[in-house]
Amino acid sequence: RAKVIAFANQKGGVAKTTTALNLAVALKESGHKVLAIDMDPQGNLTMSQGIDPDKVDKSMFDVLVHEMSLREVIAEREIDVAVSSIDLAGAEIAMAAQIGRERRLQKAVNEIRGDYDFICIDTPPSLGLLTINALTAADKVIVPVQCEYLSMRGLMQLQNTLRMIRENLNPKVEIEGILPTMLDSRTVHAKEAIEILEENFGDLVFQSRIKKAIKFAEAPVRGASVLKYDPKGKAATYYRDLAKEVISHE
Amino acid sequence: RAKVIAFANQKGGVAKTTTALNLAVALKESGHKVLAIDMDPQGNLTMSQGIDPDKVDKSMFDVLVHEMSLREVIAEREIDVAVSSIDLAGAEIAMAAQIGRERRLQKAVNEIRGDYDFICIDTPPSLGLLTINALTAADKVIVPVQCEYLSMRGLMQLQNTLRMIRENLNPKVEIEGILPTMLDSRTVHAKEAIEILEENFGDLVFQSRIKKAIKFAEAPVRGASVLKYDPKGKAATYYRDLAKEVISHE
Ligand SMILES: Nc1ncnc2c1ncn2[C@@H]1O[C@H](COP(=O)(O)OP(=O)(O)OP(=O)(O)O)[C@@H](O)[C@H]1O
Ligand SMILES: Nc1ncnc2c1ncn2[C@@H]1O[C@H](COP(=O)(O)OP(=O)(O)OP(=O)(O)O)[C@@H](O)[C@H]1O
Ligand SMILES: [Mg+2]
Ligand SMILES: [Mg+2]
Repeated sequence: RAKVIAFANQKGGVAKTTTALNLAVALKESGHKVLAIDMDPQGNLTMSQGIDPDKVDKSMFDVLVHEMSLREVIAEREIDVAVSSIDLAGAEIAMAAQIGRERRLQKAVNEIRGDYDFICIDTPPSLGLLTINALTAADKVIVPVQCEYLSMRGLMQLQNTLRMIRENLNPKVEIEGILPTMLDSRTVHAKEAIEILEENFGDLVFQSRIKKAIKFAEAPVRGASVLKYDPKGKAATYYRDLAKEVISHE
Repeated sequence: RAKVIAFANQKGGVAKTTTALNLAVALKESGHKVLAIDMDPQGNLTMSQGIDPDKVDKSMFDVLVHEMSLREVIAEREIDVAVSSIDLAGAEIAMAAQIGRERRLQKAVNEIRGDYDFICIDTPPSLGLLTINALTAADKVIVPVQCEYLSMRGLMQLQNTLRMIRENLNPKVEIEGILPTMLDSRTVHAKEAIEILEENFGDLVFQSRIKKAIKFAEAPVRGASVLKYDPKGKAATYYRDLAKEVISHE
C-alpha cells in the first residue's frame, strides 16, 4: 500500500511543484513505484514532464467531477503523472454542491494505492477545495518553505487548516517535515529564517536543505526533472538526500 | 478620480505583493494620494506594513461580505492600507450565492475614488472570486512575471481570464504592463525569458526591470517598503523608475 504525500503551502512560489516532482523521481531512482498527481490548475507538474496541459483530453478534472478512474489520466514519463488541465480551475465550482466533495481524491487514490509505493500530490497556492482534497487523501504532508519572512508567516495558517482536516476529514494526516527551499546560505536573512523554523518546529524541520540553483528553473523547459537534466549536479543531490531522509522515516 | 491598478498573476511568488506595495509608496513619494488594498487572505501586504492580519477586527472580508465602507478598514501607514485578515479565505464561499458577487469591490472602490489619485490592489495567487473582484474594479492590470519558464506559461491563462472579464464584467480593463521581476541578469535563462516576453507581448513589457535584491526579503520583517528600509539603495530605485513609467502613461 502506497504512502500518500501531499506537498502544500498556500504561499506561492516556494517550490511545491519542484519538490513534488524531483522527490518523486528520486524515490523512483531508488527502486520504488511512484505516481505524481497534479492538483494545480496551472499544471506546472504536468508541464515539467513535457506535457501541454492545454492539449490533454482527460485530466484530474474528470477524476474529481466525473469520478473517472485515476488510471485513465496517467501519462508515463520519468514517473507516472496524473495530469492536470485548465478545466481544473472550474472543479471547485463544479463540486461546490456535491456531497462528499472533500473526499473525491481520497476515493480515487484508494482504488489504485496497491499499484504504487509512493504517491506524491502537488497542490495550488491556496487552501481551497483542491488542496483540501489532497490533505484528505494524504497520510503525510511535506511543507516546502522559502527561507524568507513572508513565506514563514503562512505556516500558522497551514497548521490551523491541518488541524481542521484532522478533526473533520482525515484523523491520521500529519506533517512529514518542513523543507527549507531556495536557500541562499550566504545571506543572514536565510540563516535567521532557518533558526526561527527550528525554534518553532524542532524535529519537524528536515535535515536536508534545498539550495538555490539555476538548474531548477532550466530543467522544466526541457520537460525533465533535475535528476534527468543534470544527473551528476548538486541540484539532483539535494533531492536524493531528501529521498533518503523520507525513506528512513518509513 | 483615482486610477485603479490590480496586481495579478495566478503564478505564486512572482512579487505581486512586493510590487503593489513598493510602487504604491513610490507614487506617494512623488506627491500622489495612494491607497493599497489587500485582497489576499495571506495578508502579506498588510504584514509588510507592520500590521498583524490575525489581530485586525475589521478587514476586506467585511467590505465584501457585509458591504462595510472601505474607509472603515483603512490603516494609515506609509500609504493608506485597506487590511486583509484570514477571514478573507472564507469570503469566496460566503459570497458564492450572492447576486453581483463579482462587483462587490468595484462598488466599494467607486465610493472612495475621489479621495485618491492611485488605488493599488494586491491579489492572491489564483483566478478565483477575489481576483475576479479586483479585475472588475480595476482600470489597469500590472502583471509581475518572474523571468523563469514556469512563470511565463501562466500568462496565457491570465489573458484568457482578462478577456472573459472584459466581455462580461468590465469592458475597459487593460494590461498596463508586464513587469519582469526577481531578475538575476547574470543567467542565460533570464535573458532568454525576457526575449520571449518581448517577442510575445512587445510594448506591453515595461522598460523597467526589477532585479534580485535581498533587501526585498528583509524590508517586510521591519514592516517597511524598501523605499523606507533602504531609501538610497538600488532596490528602491527600481520601483521609483517604475513609478515614473506608470505616471508617464497617464
Ligand atoms: N532550489 C531552487 N533554486 C532556484 N530556483 C528554484 C528552486 N526551486 C524552485 N525554483 C524555481 O522557482 C520557481 C518557483 O518554484 P515552483 O514553481 O516549484 O514553486 P511552487 O510553490 O510550486 O509555485 P506555485 O505556488 O505557483 O505553485 C520556479 O521557476 C522554479 O523553477
Ligand atoms: N526583486 C526581488 N528580489 C529578491 N527577492 C524578492 C524580490 N521581489 C520579491 N522578493 C521576495 O520573494 C518572495 C516572493 O515575493 P512576493 O511575496 O511579493 O510574491 P507574490 O507574488 O506576492 O507571492 P504570492 O503568490 O504568495 O502572493 C518574498 O519573500 C519577497 O520578499
Ligand atoms: Mg506549483
Ligand atoms: Mg502576495
